[in-house]
Amino acid sequence: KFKQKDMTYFFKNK
Amino acid sequence: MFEAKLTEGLILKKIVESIKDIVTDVNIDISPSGISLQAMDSSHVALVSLNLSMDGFEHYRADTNMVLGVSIANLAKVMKLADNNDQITLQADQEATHLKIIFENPKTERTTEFNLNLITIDSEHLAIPETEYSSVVTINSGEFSKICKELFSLSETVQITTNTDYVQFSVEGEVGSGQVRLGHNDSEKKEDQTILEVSESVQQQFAIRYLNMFNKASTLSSFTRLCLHQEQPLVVEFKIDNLGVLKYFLAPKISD
Repeated sequence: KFKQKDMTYFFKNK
Repeated sequence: MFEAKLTEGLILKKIVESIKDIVTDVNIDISPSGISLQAMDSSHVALVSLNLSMDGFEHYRADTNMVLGVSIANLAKVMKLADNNDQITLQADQEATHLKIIFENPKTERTTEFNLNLITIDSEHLAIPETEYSSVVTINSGEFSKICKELFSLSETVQITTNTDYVQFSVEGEVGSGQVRLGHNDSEKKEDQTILEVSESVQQQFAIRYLNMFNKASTLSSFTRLCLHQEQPLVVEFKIDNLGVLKYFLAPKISD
């Protein structure tokens, strides 16, 4: 099965 | 004090239509140099980023930075009041509680005004680093829309593969499997062009449902730019002539 990572995994909080 | 007048109001109407299915409440950032917004969808796998330069407006004034919290669903309802030929003016005072939106049609002398109540949104603001994408594909926006729409009827997921010769969109589902392959095409007819700039091949899978939502923006731009990098989110980019850019980021699907 597939999963998608959260955007915050790729881009850090400002 | 903030005031911005856009002669071609239809562009703003299209932008709101292009993001309303993905994001709900959004902080609009006003600065002396332009308008921007960044918001994630509720599941945090997609992100919308809009940048509009003050240069694209007929009139633009923002004395200081301001944040206007807006319900996009309500903004979309207000935008329905606009005729496609209307000019749109946005106005907000310092410490504003509402955003004034004015639609004017110089030909018919019709003016519509609405004060949209602002809301306080506690949202995360992500720092998106400058990335050198190893594959950039520029493709006719109508064609990309059609490919995604038709493939979605066959599968939930599309695998995008790039190499120096072609970009390939492949699906595998209960119905069967197949792919659409587009080679580099710099024909004289600009709208037929597919431009591949590939330094490193990429292979990633994405949920087509999101791509279909992003493609609502295809009416804003003749071309869609797909920026890919292995292990990084896909960027689906629509340039808005003389005004700015609307970008969507989508996390790749990875095997669990």
